[in-house]
Parts: sequence; C-alpha cells; structure tokens
Amino acid sequence: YPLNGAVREKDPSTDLVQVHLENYYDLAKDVKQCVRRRHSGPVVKKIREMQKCLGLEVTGKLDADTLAMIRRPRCGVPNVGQFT
Amino acid sequence: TFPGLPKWRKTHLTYRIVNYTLDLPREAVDSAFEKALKAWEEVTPLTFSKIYEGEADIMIFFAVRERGDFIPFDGSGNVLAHAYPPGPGVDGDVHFDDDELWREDKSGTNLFLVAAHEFGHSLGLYHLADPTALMYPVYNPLTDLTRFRLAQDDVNGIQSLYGPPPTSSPDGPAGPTESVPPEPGTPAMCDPALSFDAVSSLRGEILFFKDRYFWRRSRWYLEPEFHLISTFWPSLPSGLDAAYEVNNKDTVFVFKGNHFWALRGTEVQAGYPKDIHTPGFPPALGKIDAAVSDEEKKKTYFFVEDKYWRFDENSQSMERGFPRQIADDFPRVGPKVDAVFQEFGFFYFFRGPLQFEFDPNAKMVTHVLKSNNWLYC
Repeated sequence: YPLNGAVREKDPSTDLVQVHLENYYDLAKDVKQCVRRRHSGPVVKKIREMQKCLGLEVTGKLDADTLAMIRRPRCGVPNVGQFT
Repeated sequence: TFPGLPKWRKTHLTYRIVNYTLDLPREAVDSAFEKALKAWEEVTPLTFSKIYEGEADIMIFFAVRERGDFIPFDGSGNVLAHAYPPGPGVDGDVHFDDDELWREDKSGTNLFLVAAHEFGHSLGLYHLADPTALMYPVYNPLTDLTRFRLAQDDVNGIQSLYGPPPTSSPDGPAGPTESVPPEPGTPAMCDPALSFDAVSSLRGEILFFKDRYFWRRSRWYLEPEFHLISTFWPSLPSGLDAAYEVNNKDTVFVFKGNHFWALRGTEVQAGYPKDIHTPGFPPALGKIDAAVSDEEKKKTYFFVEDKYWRFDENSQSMERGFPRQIADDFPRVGPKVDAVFQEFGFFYFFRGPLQFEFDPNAKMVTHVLKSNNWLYC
C-alpha cells in the first residue's frame, strides 16, 4: 500500500492528462475514468500514442518528460477524428 | 496529412485577415502572415494573395474562448491557435487565441512561428514527431527566428501534396562524391545563371556557398563535393553573405546580416557570432557583400554595395581613408560584388553568373569567366 496514496488521489495531473488525451488523442469519454487507473489498457495506449507523436521515449507511463510536454503551449488543431 | 488527404485543388489561394489582435500594430500582423505564407510558397507551386472582403480560402481570426466552432480556446497558455484542413467553409481557416500575448519577437508568443505552423494545417499537413519541424505540435520558444527554415520533414510533407515549386531545377549536381541527393529546390551546379552567396578558401580547398548548400572543390577529387552547410556547421545560418580565410590563423570567417562567425575546420569558435561592427564598420552598415584576405600584404578587403573597406591584420584595425569606391580601385568588377576569393595571386570576383579574374598588381581584370567555371562546368 503506497504511503503517499492519499496524495496521489488528489494529483491534479490526472485531470490534466485526461483533458489532454481527450482533446488531442481522441480518448473516448467513456474511458476517462480509466485515467485514474494509470495502468488501464486504453490509457496506456493513448499515452504511448502521444509519446510517439511528440517524439518522446515511448514508455506508456506518465513520466516527468511527458507531463512537462503536456504542460507546454501547443497547437490545438481540431481533433481530426471528429471529421472522418 | 489529415485523414482522407484533403488538399487544395488549385495552386492560387486567397486569405483574409478578418480581425486583428490589439497586441501588435496591424502592419506587424500583416507582415507575420505574409512571411509565414512565404515559407510554404518557397517550397511549393502555391501562391497566395490577400483579399479584404468576402470569403477567402483561408479566413484568419483572432478570438477568445468559445466562438462558434465548438472548439473553444482556453485563455492564456496551453492552446495557442488551431486551423482546419483544406476545404470549403470553416475548412482552411485559422484561429488564433487572442488571450495569448502575440509578439513579433520572443517576448511573448511569436505570431510568425504560430502562423506558419497553422498555415501548414490550412494547406493539408497534420503534425510531425520531429521536434525541429515547424509542424511539431508543441510551440518552441527557443526557435532562432533569424535562422528559421522549414525542416526537411515539413518540406517532404507539403511537397507530397503539391510537388516542388515550378522554378526548381530537376538537375541536381552530378558526381560520384556528391553527398546530398538531388532534391527539389537544390541549386544546379552547371546552371548558366548560377550565382554564389560567398566563396572562400579553406585549408587548400575552395568552398562555394549557395543558399543552404556549398560546393567543395578539392585538388584531390575530380568532381566537386556538394553538401548542406548544416552538415559541417550545424549552428551556421543558410544564405551566407560573405566568407574569407585567414591562412595563418587557420580560420575562416563567415558573415550573415550583422553577425559573423569564426570557423576552424568544422568547429565554430567559442564567443561567436560577433557583431560585424566590432572590426570598426559604421553603425548603419547592415551586411557585408563579400570579403577576401590578401595573405601576402596582411590586408582584408570588405565589399559593401559599391564601396569597400580595408582591414589591417597586423594592427587589427580598419585602415584610414576608407571606404573607397570599388569602381575606382577594382575597375570593371563592380559596381557591386556577390563574392570574392584569392588564388594564384589573383582576386576572383563574382557578380551574378559572371566571374572576374583581377590582377591586383596590374589593377586590371585579366579574364571574364562564368561563375561556375571552378566547378568544371
């Protein structure tokens, strides 16, 4: 049982990641709760997709580099999935 | 590219700036957009013209938060802008988040960089994973605006949709030692109209600079080598103005705009670039056209427009009595020159597609040749 479990529950990065994956990587709304369970299949897949797209090391984990990149200003090109 | 590969079916596109940000003067906004479109224009057959009313192919808006396309902006930071792939209506349009602080430089969000990226979407490109590419999705405030150019991935992407610009020569440079494969936009070595940006010796070889490239003529090889400047000196800009070698220092100095660099072999020396005014040029001088060092007399000549200055390498100072008119002391080579270097005791001046062999002792032109004569053309 992690000692910092309570802190992790309040980790704001989960919301940030959820919104980011929804906005830019077509994360379906119905799996958004999975973001809190970080090792769930759809989320890991989306994180890997994002890391590949950003030229980062593809780990499927929310490492420091990935979180830092999510926080940087970017282009919000409309989600192309909606147009297909 | 976007799903379905949307692209424009015409090569002339219109754009309209529907409204302006208050962060910048209107002229600065116009200029940023013109420059951003030009970046794409240079590598494709596409051309752009601005219209002031009616529906343009690319409609440009500054807006905040929600404004009708159901993809609201988010205030300062994070999303800076977005754009739609080619097509009618909202497609092709570009929206800038006016909660950002738009700037001409990097003190805020640079409008040119973001616009160039978004226009890439308007033309049909999606995102690239190469962090050095313009179409990388994350804004890079460290991009050097003075050396901005599209990455090869950007060029490959847009040319896969529209092809190269019509002025590109299909003839790349030939030769077994060629190091850069011919690609659209590459200067052709034996083009009779070829001119050079700068020419310099380097450790017994001669370098002919043109745009992003240079030819390297060595006595050891029958064919000149052809390289990207960035392959040898990644931090140098393209489109150099001037270059010259000081043999006894084993250093080549190269000039672009109001900066110059010192190269020793493939190394750019520490402390460079320096301001070109350091050696004693007047503050108003904006760039050097050509330069050459006379090893025997320990003098370096700097050519600017129709004048030239002379620098004494011994005293490391600009000589009195300069600038002088090029036409007075180098008859027939001017009034302006693109490049110059010294070989066999002669100065070889380049002006457009012509080259003038000048005997400094007789003070006269002894031969007029094609500029690419040194490349065995």
